[in-house]
Amino acid sequence: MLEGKFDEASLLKKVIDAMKDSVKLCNFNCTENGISVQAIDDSRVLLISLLIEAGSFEDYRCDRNIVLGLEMESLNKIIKNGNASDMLTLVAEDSPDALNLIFEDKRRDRIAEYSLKLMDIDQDFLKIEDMKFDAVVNMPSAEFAKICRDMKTLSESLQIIITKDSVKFNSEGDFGSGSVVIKSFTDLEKTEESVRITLEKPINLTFGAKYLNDIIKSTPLASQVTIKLCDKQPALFEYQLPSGYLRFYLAPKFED
Amino acid sequence: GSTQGRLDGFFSVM
Repeated sequence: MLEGKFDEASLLKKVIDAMKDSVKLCNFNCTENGISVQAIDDSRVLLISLLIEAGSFEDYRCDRNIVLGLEMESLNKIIKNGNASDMLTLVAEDSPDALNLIFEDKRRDRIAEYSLKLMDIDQDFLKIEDMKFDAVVNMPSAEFAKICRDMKTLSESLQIIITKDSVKFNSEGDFGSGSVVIKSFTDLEKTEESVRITLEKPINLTFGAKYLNDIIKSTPLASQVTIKLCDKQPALFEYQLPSGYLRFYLAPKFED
Repeated sequence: GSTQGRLDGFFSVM
């Protein structure tokens, strides 16, 4: 049996909101360590890897491994019915045909209970090897989101160029071009505002702006985003959860 | 022009 209680529904609300536009059907794998999801978008360009460790829950138990096949849009409809500050408990039997979601407000005078039908989802499980990256950028997630949004107004592609201590986001469009350069920066009082660049080799990669604008839907989850890049290899965008992560692997574009 | 790459070449199916 699975029983996982979040102190606040807001965490799962944000996670589902970040994923629902990229992937439609997901298997949620529940084990004693927590809940993990791996899902790839229909175009096979973006891979989502989610880990909500048991530590992200106030109470968590899962006696046997359970797979919950969930339709993200349906899950999102139910999740939106709960208040962000409600406690949220996920309950499923050992061989479940439904996932129960129970929202309780903190004063305990209102309990809302929903049942979501499960689906049998036949999905490839991809092996994600430990990848080597030539550049790692840690930066404020809100700043990264603004850059992705701004650059998308110009072009469907966003070029990321990293040299020494700066990252250049470059967009070349039909009616004009634009770029934003950010440099390493340490804010001792507000560490979440800092930019850290670790570089082994210079980077020049181009990504689809559409996918980046899906990834930045994770911005409410974490104040910082970590971007890991290597030439001719999928990039990794990571948002840390209180205990766990939401990761996106994005295949780059290449010149014909 | 540029072409969107796919992930299939990078990750193997388990």
